[in-house]
Amino acid sequence: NVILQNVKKVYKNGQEEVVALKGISLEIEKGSMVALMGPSGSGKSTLLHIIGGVDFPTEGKVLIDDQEINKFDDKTLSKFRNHNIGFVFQFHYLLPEFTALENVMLPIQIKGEKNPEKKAEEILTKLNLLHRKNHKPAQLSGGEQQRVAIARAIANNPSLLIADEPTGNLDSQNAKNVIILLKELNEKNKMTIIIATHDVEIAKYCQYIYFIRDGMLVNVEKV
Amino acid sequence: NVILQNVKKVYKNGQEEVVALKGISLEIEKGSMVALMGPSGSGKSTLLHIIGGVDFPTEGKVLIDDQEINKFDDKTLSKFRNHNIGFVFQFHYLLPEFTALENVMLPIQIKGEKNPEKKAEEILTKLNLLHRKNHKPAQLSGGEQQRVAIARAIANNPSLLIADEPTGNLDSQNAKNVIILLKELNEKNKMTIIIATHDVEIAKYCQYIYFIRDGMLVNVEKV
Ligand SMILES: Nc1ncnc2c1ncn2[C@@H]1O[C@H](COP(=O)(O)OP(=O)(O)OP(=O)(O)O)[C@@H](O)[C@H]1O
Ligand SMILES: Nc1ncnc2c1ncn2[C@@H]1O[C@H](COP(=O)(O)OP(=O)(O)OP(=O)(O)O)[C@@H](O)[C@H]1O
Ligand SMILES: [Mg+2]
Ligand SMILES: [Mg+2]
Repeated sequence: NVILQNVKKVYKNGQEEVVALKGISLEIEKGSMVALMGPSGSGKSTLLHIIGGVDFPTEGKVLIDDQEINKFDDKTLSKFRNHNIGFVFQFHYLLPEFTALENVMLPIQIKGEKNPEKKAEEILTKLNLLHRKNHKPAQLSGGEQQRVAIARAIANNPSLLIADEPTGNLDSQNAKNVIILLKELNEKNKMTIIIATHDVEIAKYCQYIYFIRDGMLVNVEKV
Repeated sequence: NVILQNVKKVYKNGQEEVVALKGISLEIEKGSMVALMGPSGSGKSTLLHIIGGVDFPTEGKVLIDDQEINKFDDKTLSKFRNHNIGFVFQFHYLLPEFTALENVMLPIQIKGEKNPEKKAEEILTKLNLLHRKNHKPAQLSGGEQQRVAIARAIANNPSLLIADEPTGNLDSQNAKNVIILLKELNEKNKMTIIIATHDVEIAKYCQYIYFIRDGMLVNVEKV
């Protein structure tokens, strides 16, 4: 499960201070699938980065399966993330010098699993991308890059998947394929899934929607 | 106006050949506002890059106001684009070392117009971003970066604006603000506007929707 206790995030640029998160507390049950919605600039990416251990809170605690991950050292956090967390970034951050297939294989190889190539091909197939496996990111469309990022994030069958606006660059058919695949992973593999999205049609596939505005949780709705 | 005559685009990677555009012909009247829709990977970005002189066709002609831009030399094309074309890229490509304000001022300064700072601030205000003008791209949310890219593209009041999925990272309110602003520019300044989008709600603000699939124009609908 994911527990946040009074998480604050303040960005300091010289004199200016931006309070991106103003004290967020929440608990997401293990195996649930939730959406995070809110205006542009409201704090979604900041919140997801802190949950996923990609960034640290200025104040407050982040507990994943009762472990306070914001206290881990680099090495422990890195291993924890590789084994337990899959992250789809808002601007995907694929490695530009590697092909789609290699990008998806990388986390599998880091974990030390066998048959990384076969596993990576299976996931790319589920995202309708096998025909592009040998393309580098610059040779892929925007939506194809986004789908490779999704494939990479689920490659290790993480217990927690964090997806930051994973369908913004996809047409409705591809977007639907993605959310149906995620729902399947949630139901079959009990993967906890947190999705930031601007698309209420995507949010409807989740069990709860968390609404954020100006760095504060303003509402939680059961779908 | 924009005229394409049998435009083809083939990407060669060693042995592999990808035919991204299979012979596209179209004519977009000066001062019209059109949408381009189609599945992920269907060729929208490729088509927009060729129209905007960011890329070149393998075969065929691109005429903007009766000038064959795919024949221009670098210097002429660069000047033509700075004076006449605004481009919002799918992954914005803001200059990371400059602030939002500086990124928007740059095309105005290149053109040699006076009061670049004042003009840039006016446009940022229209996109609800004045409070972020001194932030560099890494200090902006995904949707804020997208809006800075839009501001930069319209800074020189181009006669042709090309926007590649400009609202994918925006909540519905911000997306609406953007499309309403573009419609205003189209009606008041007679700006020709071509928008690739996956969102039919955005496409409805245009006069025509061009549908592309597998690199071919399959339909044009009047809205
Ligand atoms: N440099 C390249 N080499 C090989 N294939 C390429 C290259 N660039 C793009 N492609 C392929 O060309 C096709 C069209 O790409 P394009 O970026 O135009 O699609 P798109 O319609 O913009 O998609 P999206 O909605 O995902 O942004 C894609 O299938 C892509 O894989
Ligand atoms: N490094 C930084 N320094 C200062 N302010 C920052 C920094 N990073 C983000 N911000 C600000 O924090 C706020 C929250 O950003 P965040 O990326 O979490 O928003 P978001 O909800 O993901 O928005 P979007 O829907 O546009 O992606 C934004 O207003 C942004 O300008
Ligand atoms: Mg974001
Ligand atoms: Mg594209």
